Amino acid sequence: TAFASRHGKRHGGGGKKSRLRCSKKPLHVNFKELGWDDWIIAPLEYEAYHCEGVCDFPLRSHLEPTNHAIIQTLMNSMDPGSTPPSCCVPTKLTPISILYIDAGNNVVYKQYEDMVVESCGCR
Amino acid sequence: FQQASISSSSSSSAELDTTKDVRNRKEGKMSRAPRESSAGRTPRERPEPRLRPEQEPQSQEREPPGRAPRVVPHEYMLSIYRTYSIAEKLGINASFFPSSKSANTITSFVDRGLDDLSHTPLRRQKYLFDVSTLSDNEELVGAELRLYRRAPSAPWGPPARPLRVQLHPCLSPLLLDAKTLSPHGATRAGWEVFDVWRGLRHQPRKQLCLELRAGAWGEPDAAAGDAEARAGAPQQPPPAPPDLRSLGFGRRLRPPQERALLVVFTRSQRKNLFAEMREQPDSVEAAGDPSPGAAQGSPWPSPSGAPDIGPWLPSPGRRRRR
Repeated sequence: TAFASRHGKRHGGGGKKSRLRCSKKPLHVNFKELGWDDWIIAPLEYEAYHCEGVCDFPLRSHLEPTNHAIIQTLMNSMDPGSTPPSCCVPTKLTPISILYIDAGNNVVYKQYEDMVVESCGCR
Repeated sequence: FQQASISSSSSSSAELDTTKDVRNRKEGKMSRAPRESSAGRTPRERPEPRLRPEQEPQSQEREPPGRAPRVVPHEYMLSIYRTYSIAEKLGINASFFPSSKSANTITSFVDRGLDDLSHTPLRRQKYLFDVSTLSDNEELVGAELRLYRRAPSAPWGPPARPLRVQLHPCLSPLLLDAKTLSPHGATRAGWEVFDVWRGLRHQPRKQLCLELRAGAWGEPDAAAGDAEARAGAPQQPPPAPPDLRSLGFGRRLRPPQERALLVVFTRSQRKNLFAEMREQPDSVEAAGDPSPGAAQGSPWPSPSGAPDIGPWLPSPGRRRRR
């Protein structure tokens, strides 16, 4: 089955919409639209990105799959009913700096971890 | 290597825009085309907030009803934000900067004290700060008091004698820091920065009171001293310390950007900083308060797009400790 599905797409790819592989997509965060602009001074918006797409066989190395994801993907490709495919998730995140007003109306600079997706992968 | 710090200029929003450009350019998204006027921008590319420098940092500009009053940040905090956020986008960890003292949180408090003019000459000044919002579960890694000294209108003492000013906790002999002001250097206005970390470390995190005292005159400058000796002038006893206002420390009619600022550097061990706000001891949602009034709904915007108030968000119009 794995072998068939490995090449199935190329031959049968015409009718079926080829599903997007796991990758990083834009996600524009606007704190004003979130209603947070009464305490966040800057930035009022930033590019956070998000991960989207399928983790299907064969997994590309840049998706940095865990061994578990490799096994899960292989089993899913052999028998989709046995297990779902592995998940497309952030594999590297970076912080952003935020200047905001705290409960005492003081101005605070804080570095918030894990606010921007740098890379996506299958886990 | 290029110094990543940014001079604190008033065109803050332009630099904030630069921050965004740096990120986009790094992503390869930004064309080098000149920036079109904001009118031509699609809503998604709204420029960074226009921080109006003439606003009072502590004065609560009247916001439309239902909105918490807006505090305008001190120029120093804006320059900290600009420096570290651009460094972040360049992949430089902000904690590498000595000035950040490896902190990931920098909180600024504006002085609430006033000069006690019943005493003239004014040889002591009390600076008062409400530091009750400092979280106890964050590690204090540094604290400094920034005093803006105006250029004195007239020379304040014997031309050749430097003057020491000292900083103590109020009603305490503990010397936190001292500065020697040389008569020559004092002709220019500028910021005097005192290290007050020791004063905050043992202090219960409520009100912090610091006292600036005009200390003793230093020894006359070597050259000038010899000139005095050669002139055969008898050694005059040093005059009494001057009035702090003649040194440029007077606080009357100060614009907000020149008011004294306490800057506290802390490091939070917790990775997820937003959760920290949710778990503030007195935020009702975190306590699972059963009363219907406390239920603020889910923290995520409701399908209608109007965001419910999350556990860490101030409800519109009412400021809540987060």
